[in-house]
Amino acid sequence: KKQVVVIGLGRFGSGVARSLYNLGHDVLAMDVNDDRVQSMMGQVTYPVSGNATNETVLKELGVPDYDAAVVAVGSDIPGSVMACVLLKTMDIPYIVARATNELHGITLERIGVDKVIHPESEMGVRLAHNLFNPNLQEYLEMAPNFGLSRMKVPPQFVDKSLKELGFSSPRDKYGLAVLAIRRGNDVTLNPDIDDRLRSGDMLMLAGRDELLERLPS
Amino acid sequence: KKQVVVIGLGRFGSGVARSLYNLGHDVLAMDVNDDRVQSMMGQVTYPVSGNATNETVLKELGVPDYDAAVVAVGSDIPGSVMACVLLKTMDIPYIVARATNELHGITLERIGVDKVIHPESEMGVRLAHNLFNPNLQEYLEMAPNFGLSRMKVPPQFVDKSLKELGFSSPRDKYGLAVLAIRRGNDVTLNPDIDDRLRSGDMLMLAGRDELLERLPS
Ligand SMILES: Nc1ncnc2c1ncn2[C@@H]1O[C@H](COP(=O)(O)OP(=O)(O)OP(=O)(O)O)[C@@H](O)[C@H]1O
Ligand SMILES: Nc1ncnc2c1ncn2[C@@H]1O[C@H](COP(=O)(O)OP(=O)(O)OP(=O)(O)O)[C@@H](O)[C@H]1O
Repeated sequence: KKQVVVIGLGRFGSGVARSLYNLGHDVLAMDVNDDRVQSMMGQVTYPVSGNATNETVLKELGVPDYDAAVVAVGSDIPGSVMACVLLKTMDIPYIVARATNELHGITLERIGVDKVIHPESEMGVRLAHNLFNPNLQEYLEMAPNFGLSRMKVPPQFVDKSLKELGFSSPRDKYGLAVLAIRRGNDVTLNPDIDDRLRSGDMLMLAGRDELLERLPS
Repeated sequence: KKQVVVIGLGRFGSGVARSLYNLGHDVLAMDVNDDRVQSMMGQVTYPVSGNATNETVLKELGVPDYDAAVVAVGSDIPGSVMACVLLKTMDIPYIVARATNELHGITLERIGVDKVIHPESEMGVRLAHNLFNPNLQEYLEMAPNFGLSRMKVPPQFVDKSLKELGFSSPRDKYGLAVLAIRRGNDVTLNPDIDDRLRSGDMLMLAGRDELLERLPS
């Protein structure tokens, strides 16, 4: 269990903060904007109103003892840089900051931030890579040209079993293995190939990328 | 080779446009802002100044014949929705739109957009999942709080079997299932729990997120 401070509760920062909390860590979520702080109540350990460029505030909150910091401030570039410099002076072991543009990113690297993220452009590149494989809702590469993909069950699969559809093994019709099925919020690993699929089910399929690309849409 | 129109050349849109062009597709990149259009010269097939809520403009540019559209407009929600509705009326086979908040996303789904992306919050969730474990290289969500992660075998696991390590089943020590092992460029699904792991192996682990989080780093 680690202690993390997340500064800036926009879409990126609140996403990081909530997820870290759900993963079991202690999350201090800070923002100058009261409404944003309020909306994090119950979703993080400790939502607090404050300005991260204020060294006293950070010290009073015990930030120097934290394991990591995520600076998710967006458009206020000087503020973002100043907060990162303060965190560096406090010797926070691991600092991640999001950059708004190229120059912002270079500046953050120069001041010693451990990891710089450009969330929008990184997601843009990711989208470009799976735009024409719409069934590959999510993709995780296992090896070059071999991966795992999450596929929403199309209408024509409903009420049929994996065996009937040709998914009983990688030697069957589609050349893919179904490693798991998600139904509602439950995940069944190594599913029964005679079970009938239902509308809304998601299949976790593993196999060669070119075979994943041939799934029906 | 496909024809794609990317509307909105902010960080997300320009990332998508450039990558698609680099992947070999024909990219029409549109924005109302001339400077942004100019900066895409040479990075996409055809950067054009225009307003995507103008049906005439879209038709004159041949957009109805395109294979896909990406609406990467950010803060102008009505504009984003209107552009998507126009694209739907033109029967574009595949439309992806980025949403600025939850309600925007729901609206886009309701009007029939094929895929809605929340780039910042999705990157935030991703960051949270690998913040403390550089070994957890990739993460794929199977269900809320349940996922699959690719983990590089740390030195202390080398020469030990999955059984010895506590990975023989989700009821074992780590509470995780090893769905596959990658060794070199080969992937073995449903691996033998008595096989000894080697340096450089990658494990595909499935289970509750908080348990994935407890893996050694
Ligand atoms: N010095 C600061 N201390 C604390 N919070 C700050 C500071 N400066 C900015 N913030 C907060 O950071 C948050 C994110 O910044 P902003 O909204 O400018 O970025 P954004 O690019 O829209 O973010 P996102 O893309 O993550 O939604 C805002 O809620 C803002 O109030
Ligand atoms: N109707 C429209 N037609 C074409 N382009 C548009 C239209 N409306 C907005 N845009 C453009 O969309 C781009 C992205 O929008 P905006 O800058 O509001 O979003 P953003 O959230 O900052 O984007 P990003 O996070 O991708 O950087 C802008 O360059 C803007 O000029």
